[in-house]
Amino acid sequence: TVGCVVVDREGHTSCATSTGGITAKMPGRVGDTPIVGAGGFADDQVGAVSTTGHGEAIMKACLARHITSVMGTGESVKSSIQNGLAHMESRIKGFGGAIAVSCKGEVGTHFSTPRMTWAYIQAGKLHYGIHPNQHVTEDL
Amino acid sequence: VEPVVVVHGGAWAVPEELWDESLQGVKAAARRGYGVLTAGGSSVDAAEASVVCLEDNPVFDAGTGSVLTFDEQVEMDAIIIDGTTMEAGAVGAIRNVLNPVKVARLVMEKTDHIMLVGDGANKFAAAHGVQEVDPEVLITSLARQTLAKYKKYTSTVYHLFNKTEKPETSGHE
Repeated sequence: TVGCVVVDREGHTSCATSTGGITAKMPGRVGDTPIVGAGGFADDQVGAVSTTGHGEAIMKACLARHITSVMGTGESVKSSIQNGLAHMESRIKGFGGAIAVSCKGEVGTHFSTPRMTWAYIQAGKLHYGIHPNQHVTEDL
Repeated sequence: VEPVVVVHGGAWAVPEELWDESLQGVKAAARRGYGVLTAGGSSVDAAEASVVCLEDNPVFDAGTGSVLTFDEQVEMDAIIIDGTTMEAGAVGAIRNVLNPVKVARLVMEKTDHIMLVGDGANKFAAAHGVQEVDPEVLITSLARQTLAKYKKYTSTVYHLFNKTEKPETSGHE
């Protein structure tokens, strides 16, 4: 699965997520990716989220909507993602990851799987990582 | 607001042989989307551009490089949402297109619906000028190997433990 979240100079947000699904899936099976509030969510009043992970668990947890709901309470973006993933793990035993951006430009990435590749560009710097707690920064 | 483009290439146990290619892929996708944004594109344009870049990279499970169904087919899902209007477009189980996210955007902008699936999604895509590609174009040798390993492993397990139910799928989005 791949995904992207964006906020522009005016605070307009968007998200997109795309996937080939799971190996050996049943033909016709659709996962979380195309479901609003599961595979992605965006609302200029809060921010945008794209998720990845166990599709059925993400759908049950409405993970993207959960994360934006927590963001809406004033929690940091990263903390909101951690909250959503912890909820999904404790309630459904599901694992995954998410990227998010607030309408104010605050970025968050987190995952409960062994690894997740992510990258973002903001203020002339490229940030990226793949391992837990890895955060590399380069000047553009 | 300081503009930002964030991308991911999937959360899973990425094997070591894919670490470098995956990182190069997400970095390139972030640059692509940010370039669109700084050139005057909208946030939707930027999100679409970044995801197209990732779909076109066979190292990721989306577009070219998608994993295979049990029937050795590629079925893809995608969504795009505009946070300003909260308009959304999505496709499910679409086949034989290079960039499902582009079809999702067409669903958002050209219909009153949120999601189209299966044959309906393919017919809609064709009606809007999205060219179908040979399914082989989307399938990588890694996807074939992964499915073959899955089928071999699960059939062994079922023989050993005398299971009769259909095997569970492996991996995830």
